[in-house]
Amino acid sequence: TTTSWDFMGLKQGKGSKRNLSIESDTIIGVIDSGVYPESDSFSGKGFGPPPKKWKGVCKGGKNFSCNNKLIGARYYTPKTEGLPESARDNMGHGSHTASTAAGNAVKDVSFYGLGNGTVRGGVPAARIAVYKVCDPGDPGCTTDGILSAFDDAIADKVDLITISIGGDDSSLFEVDTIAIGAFHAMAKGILTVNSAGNSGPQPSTLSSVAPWIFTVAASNTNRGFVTKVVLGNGKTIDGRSINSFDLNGTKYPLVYGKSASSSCSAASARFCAPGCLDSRLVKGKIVLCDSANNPDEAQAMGAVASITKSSIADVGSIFSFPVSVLLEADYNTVISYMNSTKNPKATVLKSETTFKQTAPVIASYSSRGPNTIIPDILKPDITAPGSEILAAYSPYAPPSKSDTRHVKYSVLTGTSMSCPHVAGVAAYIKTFHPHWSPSMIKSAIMTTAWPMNASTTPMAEFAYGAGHVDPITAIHPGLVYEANKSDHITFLCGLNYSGKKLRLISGESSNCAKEQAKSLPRNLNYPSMTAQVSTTKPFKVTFRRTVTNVGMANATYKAKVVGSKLKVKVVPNVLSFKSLYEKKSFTVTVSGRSLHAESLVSAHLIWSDGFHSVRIPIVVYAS
Amino acid sequence: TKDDQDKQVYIVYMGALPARVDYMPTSHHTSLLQDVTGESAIENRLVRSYKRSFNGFAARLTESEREILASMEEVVSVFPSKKLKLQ
Repeated sequence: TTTSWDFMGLKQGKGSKRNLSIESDTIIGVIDSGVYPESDSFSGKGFGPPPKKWKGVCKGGKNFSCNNKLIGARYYTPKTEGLPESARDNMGHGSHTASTAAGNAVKDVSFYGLGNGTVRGGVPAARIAVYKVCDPGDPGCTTDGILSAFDDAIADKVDLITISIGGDDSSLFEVDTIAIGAFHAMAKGILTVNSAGNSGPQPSTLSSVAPWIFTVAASNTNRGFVTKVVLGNGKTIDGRSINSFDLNGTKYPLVYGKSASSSCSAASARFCAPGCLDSRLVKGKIVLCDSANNPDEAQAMGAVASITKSSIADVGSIFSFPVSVLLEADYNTVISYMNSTKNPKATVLKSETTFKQTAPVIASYSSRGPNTIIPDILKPDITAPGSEILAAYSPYAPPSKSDTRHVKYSVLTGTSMSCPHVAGVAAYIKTFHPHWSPSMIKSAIMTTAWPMNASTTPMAEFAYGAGHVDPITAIHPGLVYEANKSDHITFLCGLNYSGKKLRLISGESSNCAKEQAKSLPRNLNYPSMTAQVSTTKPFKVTFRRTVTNVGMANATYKAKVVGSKLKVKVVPNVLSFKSLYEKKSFTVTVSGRSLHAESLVSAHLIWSDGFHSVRIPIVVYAS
Repeated sequence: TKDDQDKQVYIVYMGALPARVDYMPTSHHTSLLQDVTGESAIENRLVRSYKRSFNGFAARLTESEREILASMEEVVSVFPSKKLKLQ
C-alpha cells in the first residue's frame, strides 16, 4: 500500500479530504488469519476509546492484547500442533489485509529497501476488529468457523466486513457460507467485501457470486519490481521477482537444471523438480530452471541463485534466495548464450523499482465471470490494486517458501490484496455518508469507477466488472442504485426460493407474492446490467432500474449510451429531480444480432447532469 | 463408501433468528440434536452454535442424521463444513 493509495488518488494525510471524527468511529471487521498485534500498523497510540456502538470483545487468547486501534479479537481456529490458540497471525495474510483496509500510516517502510514509502490503510483513523478463521496447514479456513465469525462480527456492530477467502467453485446461496453470512450482514446494514479469487484467466472461475456481496478483482499499479540478469557477455535482461539479495554483481557459473541431475530424466530435471538436482553439479552456481515452482530446490542443493522461466509476466514474487523470472523469449536468450559459451557466467541483481508500468491492467490470476449461479448478475463487481502490495505482515510467518527471514512488512499478490483496498474505500465513502446502505456505497463505487481497457483485457467486464475503483469521485456519485433487503427477497423469489426456505432466510412469515415470484434476476436494482442470451437468434432484453438522487436537489440527468455494438433504448432518457433521495425509474431495452457462443458484447449507460457521470456496464453474452 | 457411523462436521443453517423474545437458540439446537441423534449428551456432537445474528449450528453428524435434519420445517439447509482458501 506504499503506492497503491496514491495510484488511485487517495493521498495520505492532508492530501485527501477526510471526515476524521466519523472515520474514527468506523469499525472494520477483518475475517482472515488474525493479526500480529505488535505491528505499528495496529498501534493504538493517539486513539480514543472504542466507539460507543462497539459490542465486541477482546478474546484474542494468551499474550494477545488489544488496544484502541485493534479494538476486538476473536478466533475460531481449532488447536493446531505447535501453534498457540489465539487470534495471532501465523500466516502474515491477515496482518496484510487488515493494514491495507485500515492500518495506521507508518512511514519509511519497505521490504529490505524495496517499495519504500508510507504503509497505510484506506481509513487509517478507523478501528479494526479481528476474526481469525485461518491457520497454516489443516484444516486451514473452515466454513463452520467463518460462519461463526459472521455471527459475531454482525452482532459486534462492525460497519463493514472484509473477507479475502473463497472456495474453488461457486455454490447455491443456501449452502454458500460467505453468501449466508453476508446476507445477514446486509440485512443489518453491513457491507461485505470479498475477493474474487485467483483462478483466472479462465472464464467462470470466481466463487463469490451473491449480489449482496461486493466482489473484487485485482489489477496492478504503476509500480513494478524488476530483477535484472547480467550475462558474462555483458547483455542485461529484465526479469520479475522481488529480490532483496545482493550478489554485488559477482558473476557465477551457469548450469541448466536439465544437465545438473544424476537421478532424474532431463524432462524432470529441466524443471528442477524436487529431488532431481545433484548438489555436486549445482553448488556455487546459478541454475536455470524451466519453471518457477520449485526455486528452493536449487537453493537446497547449494545453488547461489536461479533463473527461471514463466509465462506469467505481470507479477513478481519473493523468493528465499536470488531468483529472476524471465519470459520465454528472454529465457531462451540465456539458454543460447549458455550453449554457445565455453564458461557461461551470469549474475542476478537486487530488484529495482520502476514506476513506468502500464496500469491499471487486470491481473492474469484474477478470477473471471460469468456468474455460474446467477448468469444475469455481473461478477466481479469492481477492480482494485492486488499485485505486489507492500503492507503489514507477521514475523511468525516466512515471507516465502523455505525462507528463514522474519519481517513485519512484506509484499503479497492476489485478489486478497485488492479486496481490503475496496473495503478501505467503502469505509472512506461511508464516513461522508454514514447513513447510506451497503448497496448505496457499492453503487457509488461502481458507477464512478475508472473505465478499463476492453481491447487489452480478455473477457472485458467479466474480468474487471465496472472498472477500477476511484475513491475521490465515489464520494459524489450523483445517483445511486439501491437494493435493500426486500429487493433481495424479491430477487430470491424470482429464483424460486419459496415456502420454508424463504421464510426462514428472511425471518418474515410472508411467502413470495405472485409479482415477486415472476421477477427476473436481471431486474434486481444492481449497478450493472447483464443478460445471458441464446446463440441461435437475435436478442431483445429489457432491464428495469431505479435511481436515487444523492447529488444536487434540483438536477436533470440525461442518458447517454457508449459502445456501438448493442442497440440500446432508454425510456425515459431524461430524469428530472426536485429533491434529495427522490427516486426515478426507467427501462433499458437492449437488442442485437445473435452472438457466437462464449462471446460478450458490452456498452455503458451513463446518466449525466453535466457534473456527475453515473456509468454502469451493460453486458450481453451467449453461454 | 462411508458407513453410516462415519461422522463429519455439517453446518445446519436455520435462517434468521426468530423475533420471539423467548426464543432460546442454543436450547433449540440442543433439542434438535438430541432428537436426531437419540443421545442426551451432545457435547461432543455440537461444534458451535450460531445465535447472535442468525440461526443455526455446526455439529458432527452421520449422513442419515443429516438427511433427517434437512427435512425439518425449521431448517433451511444442511451442508458439510469445508475448507476455503486465503486468496
